[in-house]
Amino acid sequence: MATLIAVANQKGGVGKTTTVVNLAAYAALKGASVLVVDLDPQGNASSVLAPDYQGPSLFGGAGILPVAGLDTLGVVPVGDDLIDHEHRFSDSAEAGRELRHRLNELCDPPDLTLIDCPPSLAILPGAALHAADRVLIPIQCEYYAMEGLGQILAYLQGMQEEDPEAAQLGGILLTMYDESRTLDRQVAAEVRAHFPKEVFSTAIPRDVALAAAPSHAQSILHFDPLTPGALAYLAVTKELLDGLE
Amino acid sequence: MATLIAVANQKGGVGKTTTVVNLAAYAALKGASVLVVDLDPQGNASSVLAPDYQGPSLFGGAGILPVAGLDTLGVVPVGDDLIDHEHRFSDSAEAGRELRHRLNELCDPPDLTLIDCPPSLAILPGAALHAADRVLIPIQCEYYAMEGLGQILAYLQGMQEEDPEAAQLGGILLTMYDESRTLDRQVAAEVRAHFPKEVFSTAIPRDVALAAAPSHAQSILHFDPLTPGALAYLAVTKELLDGLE
Ligand SMILES: Nc1ncnc2c1ncn2[C@@H]1O[C@H](COP(=O)(O)OP(=O)(O)OP(=O)(O)O)[C@@H](O)[C@H]1O
Ligand SMILES: Nc1ncnc2c1ncn2[C@@H]1O[C@H](COP(=O)(O)OP(=O)(O)OP(=O)(O)O)[C@@H](O)[C@H]1O
Ligand SMILES: [Mg+2]
Ligand SMILES: [Mg+2]
Repeated sequence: MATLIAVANQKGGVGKTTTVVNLAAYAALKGASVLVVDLDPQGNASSVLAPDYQGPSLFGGAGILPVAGLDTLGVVPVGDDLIDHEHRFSDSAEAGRELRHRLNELCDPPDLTLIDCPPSLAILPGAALHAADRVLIPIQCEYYAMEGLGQILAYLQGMQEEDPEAAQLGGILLTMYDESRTLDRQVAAEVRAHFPKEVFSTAIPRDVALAAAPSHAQSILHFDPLTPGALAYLAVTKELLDGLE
Repeated sequence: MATLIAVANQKGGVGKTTTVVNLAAYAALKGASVLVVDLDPQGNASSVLAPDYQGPSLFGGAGILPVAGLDTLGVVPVGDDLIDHEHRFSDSAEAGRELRHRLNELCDPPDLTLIDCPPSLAILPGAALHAADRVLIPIQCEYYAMEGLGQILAYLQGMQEEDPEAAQLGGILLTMYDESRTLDRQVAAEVRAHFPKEVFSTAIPRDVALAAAPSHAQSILHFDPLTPGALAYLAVTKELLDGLE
């Protein structure tokens, strides 16, 4: 297996971090060895998976920290130095090579590595897209997010033309889906029509438990595994793992 | 009056663009001369206020476009060249000086200039924070957004120590507030307790009309002015304009 997935979308607030944290938890629950790499200077994934961490980021020599409650899950947290390292690279491809190199030095490749990206198409997310095998794009069912989908797909295509090793599209995940809103139904239908093979059949519903779990530094698995949001992330994890074999 | 306000928050999806577009519309409705500057390469504000624009960004020589339906509102849209210009500057202060300079060349200062920032603390939002008189920080009532508030306030403080001309905190706006959720009430209470003077008394409720209006390239004023979201932006605009006199 040993798949490296970048979870990316330059549109902000679409559920990138929520997807990384919860996919990682359910994949580890199923027995896969999982590594989360936090490449977002905001450090939201780190605040859940390694809340007391003080230290460098991956580029500064960070190691893998265990995550309480899940034996096969580890995290490389963000450090205050991440932004400084971003300035060191002349482009994303160079940063991507170093990212891959550092990950290979850290450990034998786990079954699944998930990289949480910041909301941009700058050097850090670019590095993740160069280093990754696949990219998973969370998108909320709203107009601005749909507009942004074209941008990241065009960016991805441009990258693949220059660097055949760059990530392939690994899936589009509909998030914060509210069945009762016409807007959400329309956007979801439009995205499924344009990308029939790429969109996960499970959509993540809007569920306040998903927004509350981080304030307890927990994934939804440990916070409240029976909520609609939890069951949806369990189903998406199964879809993802089935697709990787 | 002639106030330049940067609407910024490195946390993604908190309502920066929605706030810029709708504050601008209601301020223009009240007769103020208003300019919106889109500094986000995503171009979400431009897709509502100048949907058919093809051309350079402010740094590439863009002019002011009128906005249909509001005589005293103009917009400087985003162009494909924006990301290239970002690489030209060695730091935010230099970019901020050029931003101020270009705006001064474009026109006599309008009563109100609103800059829509991308979700980061990189050069472009940094330029806006250096050029602006005040910064308005939208924040959704959720955990990650609250965590991020400390980061942007620390960034702002660091800037003010180096550059006394840099923006002062002009207000914190609670967005997507859902009265029925405990999480929202807790976060709102915590933010109001920490920043009693800075938080606008009006909170913007979660209202699907605000998410639907952009797909019609309209502000909420023209899309559906009687919805809770519209009435809240009207009230916030009044609070903002009263505070500027
Ligand atoms: N399905 C959901 N239902 C309800 N709330 C959600 C859901 N998914 C995410 N959230 C909440 O919405 C907000 C945005 O999600 P999140 O921070 O994961 O997005 P992001 O894309 O990582 O944001 P950024 O662009 O800032 O990195 C967070 O407060 C999160 O807790
Ligand atoms: N009060 C609200 N009620 C319901 N939906 C809202 C509200 N405010 C904003 N939205 C929707 O939430 C999403 C995020 O808002 P918006 O794009 O304005 O945030 P942003 O901070 O500008 O995002 P980015 O960080 O990507 O620039 C958009 O789809 C928008 O239409
Ligand atoms: Mg995130
Ligand atoms: Mg925006």
